[in-house]
Amino acid sequence: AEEAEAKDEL
Amino acid sequence: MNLFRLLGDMTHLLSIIVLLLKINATRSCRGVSLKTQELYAIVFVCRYLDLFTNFISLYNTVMKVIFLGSTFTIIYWMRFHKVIRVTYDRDQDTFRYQFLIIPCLLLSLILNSEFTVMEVLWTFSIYLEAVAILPQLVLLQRTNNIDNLTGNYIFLLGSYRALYILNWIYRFLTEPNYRQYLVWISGIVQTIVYIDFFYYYIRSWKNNEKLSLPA
Repeated sequence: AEEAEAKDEL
Repeated sequence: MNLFRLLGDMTHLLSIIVLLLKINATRSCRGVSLKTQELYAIVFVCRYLDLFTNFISLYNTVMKVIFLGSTFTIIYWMRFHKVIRVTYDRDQDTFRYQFLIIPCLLLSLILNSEFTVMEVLWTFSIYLEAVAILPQLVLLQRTNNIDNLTGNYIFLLGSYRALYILNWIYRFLTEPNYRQYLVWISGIVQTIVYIDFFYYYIRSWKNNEKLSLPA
């Protein structure tokens, strides 16, 4: 879940 | 979305616009590394696979499409445009893809947060982006005659990375569960790659001289 948060970055 | 992130993305976008304009206006891609552009294409394709599975925001989707489209446009021009392709420094742009792709692929198979195809490819794209500029920097050092726009393109790319680090610091301080160690470490490595270039870029700008990198 932590990493999924980061997926909003390009 | 914080200001650093937005400025970072806008700087990234601007760097690509500068490159597109330069190539289109001068009908020349002299000094531009096709290898770096193709590595970026691999980076974007692997990272943006979630375009089809995970909608984040309209902003996010539009930017992803722009990055993919512009990179493939540059590659198309450099490979197939009848005027532009002739100006490509084929003999100097000799960095080997496999030196970057294979280690990054192996590393992403070992160091990832989840062993799935999507996640490994995403992680691979993070590692590959960190080193994708290297063929461009090597070419720059070789051609020894850097036009302003190529220099500005690399400077903008480096600035975008520096702004992303500020974005991560800001997010770390403001979002309680925000942590992404692989991305941070790769991002810091990626920014370090630019430090040498930044030094010469700023020096030439201060002294009002043409940019050149020592061999």
